[in-house]
Amino acid sequence: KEKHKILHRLLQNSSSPVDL
Amino acid sequence: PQLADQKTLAKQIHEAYLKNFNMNKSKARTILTGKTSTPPFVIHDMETLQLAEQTLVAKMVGSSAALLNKDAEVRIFHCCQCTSVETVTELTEFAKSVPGFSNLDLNDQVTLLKYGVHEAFFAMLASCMNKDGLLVAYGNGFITREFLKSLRRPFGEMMEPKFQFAMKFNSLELDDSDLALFVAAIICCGDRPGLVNVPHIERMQESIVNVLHLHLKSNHPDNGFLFPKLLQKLVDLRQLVTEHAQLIQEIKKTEDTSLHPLLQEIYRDMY
Repeated sequence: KEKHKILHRLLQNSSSPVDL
Repeated sequence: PQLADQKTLAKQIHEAYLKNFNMNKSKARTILTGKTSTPPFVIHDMETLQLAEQTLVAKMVGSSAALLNKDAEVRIFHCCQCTSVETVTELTEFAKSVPGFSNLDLNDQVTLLKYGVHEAFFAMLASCMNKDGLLVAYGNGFITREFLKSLRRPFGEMMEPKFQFAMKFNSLELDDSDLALFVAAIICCGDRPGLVNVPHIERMQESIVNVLHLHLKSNHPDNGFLFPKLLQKLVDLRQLVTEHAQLIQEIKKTEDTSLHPLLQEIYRDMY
Protein backbone atom coordinates (compact mmCIF):
# COMPACT_ATOMS: atom_id res chain seq x y z
CA LYS A 1 0.00 0.00 0.00
CA GLU A 2 2.88 2.35 0.84
CA LYS A 3 4.30 1.87 -2.64
CA HIS A 4 1.22 3.41 -4.30
CA LYS A 5 0.03 5.91 -1.75
CA ILE A 6 -0.98 8.63 -4.25
CA LEU A 7 -3.02 6.16 -6.33
CA HIS A 8 -4.68 4.91 -3.14
CA ARG A 9 -5.47 8.47 -2.13
CA LEU A 10 -6.92 9.31 -5.57
CA LEU A 11 -9.10 6.20 -5.46
CA GLN A 12 -10.42 6.90 -1.99
CA ASN A 13 -10.74 10.65 -2.10
CA SER A 14 -11.55 12.36 -5.37
CA SER A 15 -11.45 15.84 -3.91
CA SER A 16 -7.74 15.76 -3.05
CA PRO A 17 -5.83 17.26 -5.96
CA VAL A 18 -2.34 16.14 -6.96
CA ASP A 19 0.28 18.91 -6.99
CA LEU A 20 1.81 19.45 -10.38
CA PRO B 1 -33.30 -7.63 -21.37
CA GLN B 2 -29.61 -8.47 -21.85
CA LEU B 3 -29.39 -6.15 -24.86
CA ALA B 4 -31.00 -3.35 -22.85
CA ASP B 5 -28.42 -3.90 -20.06
CA GLN B 6 -25.59 -3.72 -22.57
CA LYS B 7 -26.90 -0.49 -24.06
CA THR B 8 -27.21 0.99 -20.57
CA LEU B 9 -23.62 0.04 -19.76
CA ALA B 10 -22.38 1.63 -23.03
CA LYS B 11 -24.30 4.80 -22.21
CA GLN B 12 -22.99 4.97 -18.61
CA ILE B 13 -19.40 4.55 -19.77
CA HIS B 14 -19.77 7.14 -22.54
CA GLU B 15 -21.27 9.66 -20.08
CA ALA B 16 -18.47 9.01 -17.55
CA TYR B 17 -15.93 9.61 -20.31
CA LEU B 18 -17.47 12.92 -21.41
CA LYS B 19 -17.80 14.06 -17.79
CA ASN B 20 -14.29 13.22 -16.62
CA PHE B 21 -11.97 14.10 -19.51
CA ASN B 22 -11.20 17.74 -20.21
CA MET B 23 -10.32 16.94 -23.84
CA ASN B 24 -12.05 14.48 -26.14
CA LYS B 25 -11.84 13.56 -29.79
CA SER B 26 -14.77 15.68 -30.88
CA LYS B 27 -13.29 18.81 -29.25
CA ALA B 28 -9.80 18.03 -30.54
CA ARG B 29 -10.97 17.47 -34.12
CA THR B 30 -12.90 20.77 -34.07
CA ILE B 31 -9.65 22.56 -33.19
CA LEU B 32 -7.41 20.52 -35.52
CA THR B 33 -9.69 21.07 -38.52
CA GLY B 34 -9.69 24.84 -38.00
CA LYS B 35 -13.33 25.14 -36.97
CA THR B 36 -12.65 27.32 -33.92
CA SER B 37 -12.57 31.12 -33.87
CA THR B 38 -9.03 31.24 -32.44
CA PRO B 39 -6.59 28.69 -33.86
CA PRO B 40 -4.03 27.12 -31.47
CA PHE B 41 -0.65 28.81 -31.10
CA VAL B 42 1.89 26.81 -33.13
CA ILE B 43 5.12 25.81 -31.37
CA HIS B 44 7.68 24.89 -34.03
CA ASP B 45 11.05 26.16 -32.76
CA MET B 46 12.82 27.45 -29.63
CA GLU B 47 11.49 30.96 -30.13
CA THR B 48 7.81 29.95 -30.38
CA LEU B 49 8.37 27.55 -27.47
CA GLN B 50 9.54 30.46 -25.29
CA LEU B 51 6.55 32.55 -26.36
CA ALA B 52 4.20 29.69 -25.49
CA GLU B 53 5.88 29.24 -22.12
CA GLN B 54 5.28 32.87 -21.24
CA THR B 55 1.56 32.60 -22.03
CA LEU B 56 -0.04 29.16 -22.37
CA VAL B 57 2.22 27.04 -20.20
CA ALA B 58 2.59 29.61 -17.43
CA LYS B 59 -1.18 29.44 -17.03
CA MET B 60 -1.14 25.68 -17.12
CA VAL B 61 1.66 24.62 -14.79
CA GLY B 62 2.99 27.83 -13.27
CA SER B 63 6.58 28.89 -13.85
CA SER B 64 8.97 27.42 -11.34
CA ALA B 65 12.28 29.18 -10.86
CA ALA B 66 14.13 25.86 -10.88
CA LEU B 67 12.81 25.11 -14.36
CA LEU B 68 13.77 28.44 -15.90
CA ASN B 69 17.46 27.53 -15.89
CA LYS B 70 16.90 24.12 -17.50
CA ASP B 71 17.22 23.48 -21.21
CA ALA B 72 14.17 23.32 -23.49
CA GLU B 73 14.08 19.52 -23.51
CA VAL B 74 13.79 19.30 -19.73
CA ARG B 75 11.11 22.03 -19.68
CA ILE B 76 9.08 20.21 -22.33
CA PHE B 77 9.53 16.95 -20.41
CA HIS B 78 8.16 18.69 -17.31
CA CYS B 79 5.06 19.79 -19.27
CA CYS B 80 4.57 16.23 -20.55
CA GLN B 81 4.66 15.02 -16.95
CA CYS B 82 2.04 17.58 -15.88
CA THR B 83 -0.27 16.43 -18.68
CA SER B 84 0.34 12.77 -17.70
CA VAL B 85 -0.46 13.45 -14.03
CA GLU B 86 -3.65 15.32 -14.93
CA THR B 87 -4.71 12.51 -17.24
CA VAL B 88 -4.01 9.89 -14.56
CA THR B 89 -6.30 11.76 -12.14
CA GLU B 90 -9.00 12.02 -14.83
CA LEU B 91 -8.62 8.33 -15.64
CA THR B 92 -8.94 7.45 -11.95
CA GLU B 93 -12.26 9.31 -11.72
CA PHE B 94 -13.39 7.73 -15.00
CA ALA B 95 -12.51 4.23 -13.72
CA LYS B 96 -14.47 4.85 -10.53
CA SER B 97 -17.54 5.64 -12.67
CA VAL B 98 -17.29 2.37 -14.60
CA PRO B 99 -19.97 0.11 -13.08
CA GLY B 100 -18.36 -2.52 -10.85
CA PHE B 101 -14.89 -0.94 -10.64
CA SER B 102 -15.35 0.57 -7.17
CA ASN B 103 -16.52 -2.80 -5.82
CA LEU B 104 -13.18 -4.41 -6.71
CA ASP B 105 -10.52 -5.06 -4.06
CA LEU B 106 -8.74 -1.70 -3.50
CA ASN B 107 -5.31 -3.17 -4.24
CA ASP B 108 -6.67 -4.55 -7.52
CA GLN B 109 -8.03 -1.11 -8.41
CA VAL B 110 -4.51 0.28 -7.86
CA THR B 111 -2.97 -2.47 -10.01
CA LEU B 112 -5.45 -1.88 -12.85
CA LEU B 113 -4.64 1.82 -12.84
CA LYS B 114 -0.89 1.31 -12.51
CA TYR B 115 -0.80 -0.83 -15.66
CA GLY B 116 -3.71 0.73 -17.55
CA VAL B 117 -3.32 4.49 -17.32
CA HIS B 118 -0.48 4.92 -19.80
CA GLU B 119 -2.07 2.59 -22.36
CA ALA B 120 -5.30 4.58 -22.02
CA PHE B 121 -3.37 7.88 -22.14
CA PHE B 122 -1.63 7.03 -25.41
CA ALA B 123 -4.89 5.78 -26.94
CA MET B 124 -6.58 9.08 -26.06
CA LEU B 125 -3.55 11.18 -27.04
CA ALA B 126 -4.10 9.99 -30.63
CA SER B 127 -7.28 12.12 -30.68
CA CYS B 128 -5.08 15.21 -30.18
CA MET B 129 -2.65 14.29 -32.94
CA ASN B 130 -2.50 14.61 -36.68
CA LYS B 131 0.44 13.74 -38.93
CA ASP B 132 2.01 17.17 -38.30
CA GLY B 133 1.74 17.61 -34.55
CA LEU B 134 -0.03 17.47 -31.23
CA LEU B 135 -2.52 19.72 -29.44
CA VAL B 136 -1.19 20.88 -26.06
CA ALA B 137 -2.21 23.24 -23.22
CA TYR B 138 -5.90 22.29 -23.32
CA GLY B 139 -6.07 22.77 -27.06
CA ASN B 140 -4.60 26.28 -26.94
CA GLY B 141 -1.26 25.19 -28.42
CA PHE B 142 -0.07 22.89 -31.21
CA ILE B 143 3.49 21.55 -31.05
CA THR B 144 4.86 20.26 -34.33
CA ARG B 145 6.04 16.69 -34.79
CA GLU B 146 9.22 17.93 -36.51
CA PHE B 147 10.11 20.18 -33.56
CA LEU B 148 9.58 17.32 -31.08
CA LYS B 149 11.71 15.06 -33.27
CA SER B 150 14.50 17.67 -33.40
CA LEU B 151 15.00 17.71 -29.60
CA ARG B 152 18.26 16.19 -28.36
CA ARG B 153 18.53 12.52 -27.35
CA PRO B 154 16.77 10.89 -25.57
CA PHE B 155 13.90 13.44 -25.58
CA GLY B 156 13.64 13.58 -29.37
CA GLU B 157 12.73 9.91 -29.43
CA MET B 158 9.91 10.15 -26.95
CA MET B 159 6.93 11.22 -29.08
CA GLU B 160 7.66 9.73 -32.51
CA PRO B 161 6.45 6.18 -31.59
CA LYS B 162 3.23 7.74 -30.23
CA PHE B 163 2.69 9.59 -33.54
CA GLN B 164 3.27 6.38 -35.48
CA PHE B 165 0.74 4.54 -33.32
CA ALA B 166 -1.73 7.46 -33.52
CA MET B 167 -1.69 7.64 -37.33
CA LYS B 168 -2.68 3.96 -37.61
CA PHE B 169 -5.14 4.19 -34.71
CA ASN B 170 -6.82 7.33 -36.12
CA SER B 171 -7.35 5.57 -39.46
CA LEU B 172 -9.90 3.37 -37.63
CA GLU B 173 -12.03 6.53 -37.28
CA LEU B 174 -13.38 5.80 -33.81
CA ASP B 175 -15.62 8.38 -32.16
CA ASP B 176 -15.85 9.29 -28.47
CA SER B 177 -18.54 6.66 -27.76
CA ASP B 178 -16.20 3.94 -29.14
CA LEU B 179 -13.17 5.38 -27.34
CA ALA B 180 -15.01 5.46 -24.01
CA LEU B 181 -15.60 1.69 -24.18
CA PHE B 182 -12.09 1.04 -25.50
CA VAL B 183 -10.54 2.97 -22.57
CA ALA B 184 -12.76 1.08 -20.10
CA ALA B 185 -11.61 -2.20 -21.70
CA ILE B 186 -7.95 -1.14 -21.32
CA ILE B 187 -8.41 -0.47 -17.61
CA CYS B 188 -10.52 -3.53 -16.75
CA CYS B 189 -7.95 -6.06 -17.87
CA GLY B 190 -7.73 -9.41 -16.07
CA ASP B 191 -4.08 -10.22 -16.85
CA ARG B 192 -2.23 -7.38 -15.10
CA PRO B 193 0.61 -8.65 -12.87
CA GLY B 194 -0.26 -9.08 -9.18
CA LEU B 195 -4.07 -9.02 -9.36
CA VAL B 196 -5.73 -10.77 -6.42
CA ASN B 197 -9.32 -11.36 -7.57
CA VAL B 198 -8.82 -12.26 -11.23
CA PRO B 199 -12.27 -13.89 -11.83
CA HIS B 200 -14.06 -10.75 -10.63
CA ILE B 201 -12.08 -8.55 -13.04
CA GLU B 202 -12.45 -11.04 -15.89
CA ARG B 203 -16.23 -10.93 -15.53
CA MET B 204 -16.14 -7.13 -15.74
CA GLN B 205 -13.74 -7.25 -18.68
CA GLU B 206 -15.97 -9.73 -20.50
CA SER B 207 -19.07 -7.56 -20.17
CA ILE B 208 -17.19 -4.42 -21.31
CA VAL B 209 -15.58 -6.18 -24.29
CA ASN B 210 -18.97 -7.65 -25.28
CA VAL B 211 -20.53 -4.21 -25.13
CA LEU B 212 -17.66 -2.78 -27.19
CA HIS B 213 -18.18 -5.48 -29.84
CA LEU B 214 -21.92 -4.82 -29.97
CA HIS B 215 -21.45 -1.05 -30.05
CA LEU B 216 -18.93 -1.21 -32.92
CA LYS B 217 -21.31 -3.37 -34.95
CA SER B 218 -24.06 -0.77 -34.70
CA ASN B 219 -21.85 2.34 -34.85
CA HIS B 220 -19.64 1.09 -37.73
CA PRO B 221 -21.85 -1.38 -39.65
CA ASP B 222 -19.60 -1.21 -42.75
CA ASN B 223 -16.39 -2.13 -40.94
CA GLY B 224 -16.75 -5.76 -39.88
CA PHE B 225 -13.08 -6.13 -38.90
CA LEU B 226 -13.02 -3.16 -36.54
CA PHE B 227 -13.40 -5.25 -33.38
CA PRO B 228 -10.45 -7.61 -34.05
CA LYS B 229 -8.39 -4.61 -35.20
CA LEU B 230 -9.06 -2.89 -31.87
CA LEU B 231 -8.10 -6.02 -29.93
CA GLN B 232 -4.77 -5.88 -31.77
CA LYS B 233 -4.38 -2.24 -30.70
CA LEU B 234 -4.51 -3.40 -27.06
CA VAL B 235 -1.39 -5.46 -27.78
CA ASP B 236 0.31 -2.56 -29.61
CA LEU B 237 -0.42 -0.20 -26.69
CA ARG B 238 1.19 -2.57 -24.21
CA GLN B 239 4.35 -2.59 -26.33
CA LEU B 240 4.26 1.20 -26.66
CA VAL B 241 4.06 1.60 -22.87
CA THR B 242 6.85 -0.94 -22.27
CA GLU B 243 9.16 1.09 -24.55
CA HIS B 244 8.02 4.37 -22.97
CA ALA B 245 8.74 3.04 -19.46
CA GLN B 246 12.27 2.05 -20.59
CA LEU B 247 12.86 5.53 -21.98
CA ILE B 248 11.68 7.10 -18.71
CA GLN B 249 14.13 4.90 -16.78
CA GLU B 250 16.93 6.06 -19.10
CA ILE B 251 15.99 9.72 -18.62
CA LYS B 252 15.88 9.21 -14.85
CA LYS B 253 19.38 7.73 -14.89
CA THR B 254 21.09 10.11 -17.28
CA GLU B 255 19.31 13.47 -17.02
CA ASP B 256 19.22 16.08 -14.32
CA THR B 257 15.44 16.12 -14.04
CA SER B 258 12.88 14.99 -11.51
CA LEU B 259 9.99 12.58 -11.99
CA HIS B 260 6.62 13.42 -10.44
CA PRO B 261 5.90 11.22 -7.34
CA LEU B 262 2.69 9.85 -8.90
CA LEU B 263 4.56 8.81 -12.05
CA GLN B 264 7.38 7.38 -9.91
CA GLU B 265 4.99 5.05 -8.13
CA ILE B 266 3.39 3.99 -11.41
CA TYR B 267 6.72 3.20 -13.13
CA ARG B 268 8.37 1.56 -10.10
CA ASP B 269 8.51 -2.25 -10.59
CA MET B 270 6.21 -1.95 -13.56
CA TYR B 271 7.70 -4.29 -16.17
